[in-house]
Amino acid sequence: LGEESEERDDHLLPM
Amino acid sequence: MAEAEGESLESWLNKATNPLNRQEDWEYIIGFCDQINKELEGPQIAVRLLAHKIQSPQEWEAVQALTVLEACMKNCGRRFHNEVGKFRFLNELIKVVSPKYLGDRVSEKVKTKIIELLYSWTVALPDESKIKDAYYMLKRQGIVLSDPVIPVERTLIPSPPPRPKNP
Repeated sequence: LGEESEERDDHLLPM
Repeated sequence: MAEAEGESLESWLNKATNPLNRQEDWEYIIGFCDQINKELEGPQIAVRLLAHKIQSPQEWEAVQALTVLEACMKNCGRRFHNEVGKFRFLNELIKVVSPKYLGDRVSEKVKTKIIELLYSWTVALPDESKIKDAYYMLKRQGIVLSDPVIPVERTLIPSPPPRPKNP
């Protein structure tokens, strides 16, 4: 579960 | 070497990236890599420390940090690749090359090295899809104009075939 939520929070920087 | 006992990731990296180093110091670079492999959370802590050094306003400190990063990618295995392959870390590299963030204040040498590293990882680590996403975003933004040419000895190949001694 921890890994899944980390995955959801991991976004490419807005440019 | 009794002196090395109790060294932390931070102290190894400070030595490996010290702006007073006259050349890259491989004893400290390898010491940092070994420490990552010893610690349970080594890769997570290491990428955070490295990101900070790579964003240093001192060019030589940033260049040495990129050499350390390259060495870690070769010596610290999949655990380290997984951390580098997260946007959390990739974004820190993107900030350095992008004129919207730090790019205007960073030397071409540092920016070129970051782009070379990113490109070499897209080739060597095709499973790390976020590295590709980050690299192609930089291309779309016009920050990367063409793929760099990476010398064979600098590509990230786990075990390159040995050269014949006397062909």
